[in-house]
Amino acid sequence: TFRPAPKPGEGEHPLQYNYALWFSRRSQSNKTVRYDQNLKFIASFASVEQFWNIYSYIVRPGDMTGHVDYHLFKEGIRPMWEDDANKHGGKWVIRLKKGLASRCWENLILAMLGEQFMVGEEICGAVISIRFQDDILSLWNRSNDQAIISRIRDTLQRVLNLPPNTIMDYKSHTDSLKDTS
Amino acid sequence: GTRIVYDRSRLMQLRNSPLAR
Repeated sequence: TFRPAPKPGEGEHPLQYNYALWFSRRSQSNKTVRYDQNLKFIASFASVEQFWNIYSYIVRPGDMTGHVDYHLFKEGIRPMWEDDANKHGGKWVIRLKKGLASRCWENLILAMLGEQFMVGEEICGAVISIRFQDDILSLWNRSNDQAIISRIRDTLQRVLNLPPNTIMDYKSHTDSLKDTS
Repeated sequence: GTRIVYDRSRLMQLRNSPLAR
């Protein structure tokens, strides 16, 4: 069950927002379980030090196998399309060849936690999805304002330093809802 | 208002602080 972030301790460096980290695993045994029931809360944090403390205990995405996702979202935003903060927005989706997930996930979440995107309240959260073929990194934002979406893309390209042929697509959540593939 | 901003190198620096362990 979800627990809110503790207050930053003495001498710690507060973050602009508190965040919550979730985990989900899809397998044969829980294929019919509803998406939100499959989400496992890991921890939430309010400072840089609390983040590193939690992060040090967690298996790197690249070392995971099977159909696994990590979700890092601002406290109060559920990592689901239906959440009020998400439903009018969308996400940048980046396909990663095997071997890039851990580095790119770390670069992405550090940029998010450090407010490097400079788009005000727009960022909702980040997801790394480990799959059999390519892995998928995504960054969710609130609105479908083209200027904001482009600015987020530019920062993603700066902070992730992706291989030149990396596929980046923007997908609105309403499109995702219609997508039956 | 002001925003609390950290670049990557600052966050990596703070990773080694005793408070982060």
